[in-house]
Amino acid sequence: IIELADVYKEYIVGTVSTMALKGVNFKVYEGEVVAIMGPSGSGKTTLLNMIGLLDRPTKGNVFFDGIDVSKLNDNILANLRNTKLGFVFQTFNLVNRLSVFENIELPLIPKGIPRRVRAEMVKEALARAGGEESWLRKKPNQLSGGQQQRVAIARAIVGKPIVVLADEPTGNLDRGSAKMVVETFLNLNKSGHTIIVVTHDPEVANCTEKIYVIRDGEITGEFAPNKA
Amino acid sequence: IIELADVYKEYIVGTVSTMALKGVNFKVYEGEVVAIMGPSGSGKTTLLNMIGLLDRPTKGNVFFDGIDVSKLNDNILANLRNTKLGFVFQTFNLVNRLSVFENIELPLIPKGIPRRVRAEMVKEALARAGGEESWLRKKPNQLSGGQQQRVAIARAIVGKPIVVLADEPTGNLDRGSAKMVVETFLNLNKSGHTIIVVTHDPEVANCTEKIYVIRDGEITGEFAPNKA
Ligand SMILES: Nc1ncnc2c1ncn2[C@@H]1O[C@H](COP(=O)(O)OP(=O)(O)OP(=O)(O)O)[C@@H](O)[C@H]1O
Ligand SMILES: Nc1ncnc2c1ncn2[C@@H]1O[C@H](COP(=O)(O)OP(=O)(O)OP(=O)(O)O)[C@@H](O)[C@H]1O
Ligand SMILES: [Mg+2]
Ligand SMILES: [Mg+2]
Repeated sequence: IIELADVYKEYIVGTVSTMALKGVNFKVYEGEVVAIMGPSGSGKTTLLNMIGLLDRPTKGNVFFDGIDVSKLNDNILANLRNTKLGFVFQTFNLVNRLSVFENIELPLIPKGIPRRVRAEMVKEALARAGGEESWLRKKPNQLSGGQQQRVAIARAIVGKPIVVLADEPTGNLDRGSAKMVVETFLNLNKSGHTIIVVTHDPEVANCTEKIYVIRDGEITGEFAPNKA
Repeated sequence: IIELADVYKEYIVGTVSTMALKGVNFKVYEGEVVAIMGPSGSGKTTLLNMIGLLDRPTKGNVFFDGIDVSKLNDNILANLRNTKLGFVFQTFNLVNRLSVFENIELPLIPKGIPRRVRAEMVKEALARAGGEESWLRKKPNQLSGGQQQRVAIARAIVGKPIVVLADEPTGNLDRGSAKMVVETFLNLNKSGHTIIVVTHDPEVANCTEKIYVIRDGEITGEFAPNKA
């Protein structure tokens, strides 16, 4: 469903150039659950931004459903992203002036869903992410770090996107809350959604079908989960 | 060195009240290395904010070096905090319009340290946190999540504060980087600094002398690390 062919990504800051991705070839098929692991700074977020159509490569091609996205203009790309993809950001990226309810509801607004149905979907998504209804009227910065993370997960899954991309979704969660989040992703996968998770946690990675390892901008290996 | 006596903390949002801390008694002695663990939303950050003099309790007393801080006005409290405490925030709280160098240097500015000495201290602190000199000219949002976390750690330790408080300092780090951060805290401790770490990671907690567990706003137990 998504393919990266020989993708490079360079960041230039002043005179310093960082090649965050160096010729990455990556394919994920519909309905797969995969993990991406690697040291801090190795390019995981950059790779997820490419797969999630949030950023364009410096060189190389990205295909979504066989379409070369470099041929699409920004509006069409944004529309494709908003309808097909759900993104959990490493830094949550919640909107502080909106309530938790409004934050989770955000992806549903452009879809013309009636308000009452939207409210049901918001509550269900938050419950599936392990959240509590008492959070809905709060602002994000009136929640703990791990509570904000689960609101970000709820927002990513509320529209039931075909592909869910999660960047370190359990970094601020205790073991029990992390397990619940993983279970939600696996349940979504059972109903056909594709899940791609960047994680430093081997216990999360071992719940997936395939683990890709990235090191210094290159995918160095593909492993089966260690179900030991 | 820091003592909490029967501390309560209540957050009121509209009509909803959350009692984040319910009668916490907590003592940390000079030169100790302790961990605080507990489920997401249990009150760890709120507790660390009390210990770190960043917030005042709704009820109960906090003593720093035997002084009841409720008797101190905000200016004196801020001065005490800036000279004696180093804080690693759960969400890093780096200043995006300043370079990484300027961010780490920030705690040194009020201390009248000559510029050349400050530059040495900034580089040493970043190296000890596992960072690289190539980051110094970047802005924080031009770094990866785990790289930003290590800049936040460097900023907390650069002034060699008597007490270092770290809120989930390894959430965005791979195993190797996390070990290096823990080692830096333990080295600081060897030279007499007091270290208090909030963490979800048992491997980090097991490197400390004492593990406090908090659940739903109350400290429910104190454990010895499992050196198994
Ligand atoms: N500014 C605030 N306003 C209202 N409620 C708050 C505020 N900050 C925290 N809370 C609430 O207080 C409780 C404790 O929050 P705290 O941030 O201390 O938890 P935590 O143990 O650090 O959690 P995590 O592991 O997820 O970071 C939570 O239920 C949270 O929703
Ligand atoms: N906006 C940017 N400008 C310049 N360099 C960047 C930018 N974003 C990332 N980088 C650099 O690109 C490299 C890869 O960053 P990336 O965020 O993809 O790593 P990561 O694997 O997600 O790390 P982490 O596990 O710490 O989140 C890093 O060296 C980083 O400093
Ligand atoms: Mg990242
Ligand atoms: Mg917290």
